[in-house]
Amino acid sequence: VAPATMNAFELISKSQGLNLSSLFEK
Amino acid sequence: MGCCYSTSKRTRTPGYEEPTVLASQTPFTVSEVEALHELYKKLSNSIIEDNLIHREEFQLALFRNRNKKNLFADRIFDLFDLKRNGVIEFGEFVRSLGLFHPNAPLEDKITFAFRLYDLKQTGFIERDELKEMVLALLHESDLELSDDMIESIVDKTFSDADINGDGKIDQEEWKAFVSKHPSLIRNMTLPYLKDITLAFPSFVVRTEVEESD
Repeated sequence: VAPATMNAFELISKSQGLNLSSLFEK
Repeated sequence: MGCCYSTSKRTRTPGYEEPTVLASQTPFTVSEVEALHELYKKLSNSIIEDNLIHREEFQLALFRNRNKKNLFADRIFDLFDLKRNGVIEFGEFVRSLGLFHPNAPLEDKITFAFRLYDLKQTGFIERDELKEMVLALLHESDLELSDDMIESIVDKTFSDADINGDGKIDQEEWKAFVSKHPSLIRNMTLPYLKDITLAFPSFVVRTEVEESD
């Protein structure tokens, strides 16, 4: 994705810290 | 005496709330709340055995590393910690996870994401907060961008979202922005929560045994 077209919030939403599915991994 | 202790053991856990009450206030069924209690017990005793989720236990569950610092995980922890006493109690855990349920109202998910990104809790997402979050994301990923590129991404996003041009994104502007970019709150829904009783069936099985007794 070209940087100029990146959405900053889209980038942020990919943080591992926001991926709560890890809580359910055994 | 013995009979009462055996059945009330869980109720003496600090922060424990009755599944029927929690189910009535969240998208979860009673069985799902019971299954979440199984998960909660595991998470809340992973480092300190006190049935409370401490920040390090939350980090350990998310990253397999108790010392990994992450701005976003910290924000999630702080928002889950409704009483702001430094730990996530069972009721707080269930109520907060309820927002991530596929059946939770979209409006609630949008509001939670707004609060998450409003780092200074001013009621607005400001440009310096957005840049701080982009920098934090880049720090944790392999993506490398020049400062000029970062500035341009932040500028572009901010001008798209800040409709009235007052230099900050308010809740209404955030709502409008999310409706144009629904993928922004994709991580606010955990499909897994619909199958939680399958993942943690032990209590459900035990309940059925107790009930048949």
